[in-house]
Amino acid sequence: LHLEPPLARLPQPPHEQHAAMSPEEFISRIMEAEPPDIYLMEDLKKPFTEASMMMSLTNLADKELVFMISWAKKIPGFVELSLADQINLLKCCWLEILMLGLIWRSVDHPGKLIFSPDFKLNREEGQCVEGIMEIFDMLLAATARFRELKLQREEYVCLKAMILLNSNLCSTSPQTAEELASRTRLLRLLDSVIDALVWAISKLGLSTQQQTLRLGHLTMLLSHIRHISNKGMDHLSTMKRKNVVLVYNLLLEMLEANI
Amino acid sequence: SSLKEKHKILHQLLQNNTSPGDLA
Repeated sequence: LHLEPPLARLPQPPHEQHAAMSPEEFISRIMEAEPPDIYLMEDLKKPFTEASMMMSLTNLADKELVFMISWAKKIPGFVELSLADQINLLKCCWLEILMLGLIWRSVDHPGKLIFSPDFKLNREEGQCVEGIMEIFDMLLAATARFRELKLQREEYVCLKAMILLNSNLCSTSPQTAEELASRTRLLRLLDSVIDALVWAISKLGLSTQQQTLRLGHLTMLLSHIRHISNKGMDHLSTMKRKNVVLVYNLLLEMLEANI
Repeated sequence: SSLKEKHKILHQLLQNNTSPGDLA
């Protein structure tokens, strides 16, 4: 049960197609929205220095961000939200989305972080960057938890969409009619994603109780990812302030939105 | 409009149909 805002009782506008989609169709659409493998395409010189590792990490993040915007636009219903909501959601969750992608790529590689097919790091390689080992360890621990749960691709894509759509829900309250309408659309869209995740879990052949527990365990992991992202944001801001790394383009814009 | 000015690149990517391949 949840309290519906008043506009949710109005007839469904024709453009809200996701509300009429089956969970299976919705998952199929967000699976198609998945970005391709993104390569760093740099000649990595090992051992890394603090500056070279930070430069590789930020170069890759900047590339991934461009694809992330394209991914968000392909989630059914996202572009029907107000532009302000689209911007706010993305600026709040970008590092969480990058981290969940990293966790997914690393889930079958214990002890390693697979940033891209051509940029893989062992835990110990984090030693060369001050303060990053703590973040690597938290990422590896979250990855191990997803490994224990045997995270499925369908569940992963739903969790990623949930991070995006849930990222800004509690930091603003709608003031104008337009903002309220967008908020209502956002809540309906979140309903569709939750339905899709429930459906994905229901296909795994678990008992009803095990399905409920799995839903709880998977969604509880999202609070850990938010925590790691906040730590990562602080770390990147510090590295930028100390001029260890030059942050530019879209990454700079997204980072500054969070400072 | 301040939101759009503060997030020029993000705003541009959300509004136009440029594919990431073109920008990468």
